[in-house]
Amino acid sequence: QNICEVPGVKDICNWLRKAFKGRKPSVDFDNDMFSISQGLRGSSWRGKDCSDTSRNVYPGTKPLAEDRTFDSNCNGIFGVNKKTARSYEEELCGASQPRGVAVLGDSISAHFHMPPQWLDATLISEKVFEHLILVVENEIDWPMLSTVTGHGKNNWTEVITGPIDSLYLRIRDRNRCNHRDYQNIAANGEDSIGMQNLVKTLARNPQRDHPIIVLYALIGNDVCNGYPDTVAHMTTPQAMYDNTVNTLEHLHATLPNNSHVIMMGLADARILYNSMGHRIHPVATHWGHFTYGQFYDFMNCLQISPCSGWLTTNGTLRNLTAERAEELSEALRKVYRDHKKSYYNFDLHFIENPMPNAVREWVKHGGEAWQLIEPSDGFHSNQIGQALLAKVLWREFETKHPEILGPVNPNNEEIGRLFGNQGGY
Amino acid sequence: INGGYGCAACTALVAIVEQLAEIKNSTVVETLDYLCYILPVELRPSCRAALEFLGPMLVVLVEHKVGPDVACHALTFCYTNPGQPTCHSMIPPLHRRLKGPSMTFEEKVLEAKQRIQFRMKKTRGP
Repeated sequence: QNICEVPGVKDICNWLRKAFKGRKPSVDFDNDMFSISQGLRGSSWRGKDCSDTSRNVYPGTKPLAEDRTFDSNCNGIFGVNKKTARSYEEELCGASQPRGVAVLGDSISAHFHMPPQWLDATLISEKVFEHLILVVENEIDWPMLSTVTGHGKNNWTEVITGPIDSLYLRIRDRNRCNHRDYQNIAANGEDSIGMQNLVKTLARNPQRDHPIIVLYALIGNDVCNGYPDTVAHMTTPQAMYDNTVNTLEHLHATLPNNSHVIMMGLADARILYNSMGHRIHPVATHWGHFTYGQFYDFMNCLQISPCSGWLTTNGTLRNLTAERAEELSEALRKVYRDHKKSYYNFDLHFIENPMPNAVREWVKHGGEAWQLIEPSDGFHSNQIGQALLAKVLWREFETKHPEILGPVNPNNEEIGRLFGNQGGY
Repeated sequence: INGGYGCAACTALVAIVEQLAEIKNSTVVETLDYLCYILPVELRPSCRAALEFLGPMLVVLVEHKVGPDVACHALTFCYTNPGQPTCHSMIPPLHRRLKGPSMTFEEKVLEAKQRIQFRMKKTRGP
């Protein structure tokens, strides 16, 4: 009865379990939480280490000895300007107020994307499985193309298409000294309960590192579960409040002074069923009649739905889920009101969930909501949606909280001229 | 419950194999072989081991176009826990269901199981 007991499939199941279990980089010889390899919580998730044998060398740290001889913070800037005898790090970055960016989140922040080509008999081919190993080692997430930590080039266009835009890229454009200073601390299915532990994998030293902008973006799993009595298993507003305060307490102890923590409200995901319910799922493209409504019901029957409150043909249940999501957002607003003055290492902020604005903007430009949703699960935001969210969030920060972003570095051009792509990713 | 992820994976696999065989106008054996071939080289041995075990059963089920729901119940990756409803994906279109409404779902599953047993006996010999 258990498919994982079938010869051959057993090995694959073991491999999947192992890949999905890790929360820290697997390849990390110096134990500084930054890696030189990509998958298994490596550089797809956190800036690539530039020395995996030195514990004091990693992205986001304040430069050691002004990086006169080597690059200790992996931003690609090091050496001495012979004309002035000053280090480049000091000259180009010293007054620039560098900062990193991180997200504490769920599968939306990690950017879950199962290529629909894997399920669609009309599109399946050797090419679409070419990067399967990396995809699994990244937990079927694409943090390197995500809203907060997207970076680099899309080398996987056979299975994922759309623009790359992210808060990290925009913060780096603003100040190129921030190169590689990103951390994606998100996991599929993560909620406010689990985040109290997962936050411990955020690597930041309050004395040695630069400040960081942390997005607390648990936008759904506190109302999402696969149980038939789903409402009974949702987080209560009081538990949401307590869990969030616990996570903030941990951040208070680990973030450098002048950091920012931005809590994001939960999403109202009624749009999912409304836009996807009658569309055809890729697993039956050739036969052409298996709708997302049927797909959601099948997942619910097997009790493996990522969210039976949103992904259901039952409209009353979707409304109840929306109600609880709003109550949990209100709990976050209360955390903000009660604790905005409590933490001296960081400023606390609250923002409403940006999804409705992103959808509105997309529709305004002639698009349709379903075009922003992942085809394989009918649940997550796709590459277009991820990039659009980055744009909407950035606009919100620029207009309402510009202090979060820091000043534009006037030396950006010079950095580009001297250090090119700064070592890439 | 009711087979959970294993049932979902089986259902998707059978749906893909059936459609792919139709699209490529190939036999079930060729289609299964192709699916292992297109995986990264590291996974091919596991895929072939799985096919050695499951392949003969899948061939019987897909050749008879029983559809993913019946196939995965016959293979027992999908089942019905006491007190739970029987899960149907309803993936294959109506015209693909060979037997009409005169046969219940349970009867179709039973018939598919018998086909598998017959094939296995034939393969193994007396």
